[in-house]
Amino acid sequence: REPAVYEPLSASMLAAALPHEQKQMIGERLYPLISALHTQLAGKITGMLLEIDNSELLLMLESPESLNAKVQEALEVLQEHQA
Amino acid sequence: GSSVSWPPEFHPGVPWKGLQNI
Repeated sequence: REPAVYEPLSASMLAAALPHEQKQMIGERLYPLISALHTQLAGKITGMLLEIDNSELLLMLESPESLNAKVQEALEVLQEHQA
Repeated sequence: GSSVSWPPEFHPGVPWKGLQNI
């Protein structure tokens, strides 16, 4: 699959979309970032993070530090869940 | 376990299954 290139997501773009479209738009942008960190678990981690509020997800897309912290949290929850 | 249904996995270009719960 060719990696898709998306323009940065803005709050106004999100506001114009339906709720399920909003999560999809965020997911399409989050996934490649998470995939770069954890290739094997990127799908699961992205799915977990999409349960977070959109406003916070937008901040994470713009802040690698915030994203990394949430990815780490998600990993720990995932490992506990699978244990 | 081997059959873990949570979390719903996201795959690029595929509608996210977790959307059902929103």
